[in-house]
Amino acid sequence: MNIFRLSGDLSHLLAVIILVLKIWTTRSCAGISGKSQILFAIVYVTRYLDLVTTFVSVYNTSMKVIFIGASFATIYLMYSKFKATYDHNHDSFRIEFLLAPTVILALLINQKFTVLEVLWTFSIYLESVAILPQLFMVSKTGEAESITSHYLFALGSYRGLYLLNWIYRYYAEDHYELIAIVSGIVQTVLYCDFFYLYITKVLKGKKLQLPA
Amino acid sequence: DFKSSFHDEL
Repeated sequence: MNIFRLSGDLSHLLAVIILVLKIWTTRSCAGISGKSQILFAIVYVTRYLDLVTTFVSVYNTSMKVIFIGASFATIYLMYSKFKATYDHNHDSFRIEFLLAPTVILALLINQKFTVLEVLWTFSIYLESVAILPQLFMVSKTGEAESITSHYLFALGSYRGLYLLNWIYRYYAEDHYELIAIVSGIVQTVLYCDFFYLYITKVLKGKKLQLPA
Repeated sequence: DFKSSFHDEL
């Protein structure tokens, strides 16, 4: 464990907590993409299957349980409790176009052709594009509530911090996983446009407005 | 070969 990975995990934890709190306290999931949340639930379930096979540490296990729990809680809030506030019209990204290629890619490019490893690889590929429906929705609505932009900033930062963690681990532990690194770069690059808007607008107290 | 498939990160 290193400071980059720890702050990345905490940023990720912050993001999922902000999201659940935002929906719970405002009793509304306006502006949130349910499709991205479904993709994240798939990411966590397929990646954390090793919860039942390998015990790494209390920290590792508890974080995995929290991420799976928070993502299912969010889906429950969005598609059941507050489904009246779910914005179907703007959440129209076709997630089949993300699922099919990532499944195929995971079958073709992986470290070991075993069930757990292919599912882990699929989860890594899917996570790199899972935010697209959310970013697509923000671009369609042309704006995002500030709490939603804080959620996106924390979520985007987590994988950016993981990039630093991988650089550190390459030099300090001579350890690297190319699949995770390449996907992590793609994932972080997808947020660049949003990061720019967040830093130039939201941090100055303005609302996140995309140029129409 | 367990090492390569062992992912200790979240």
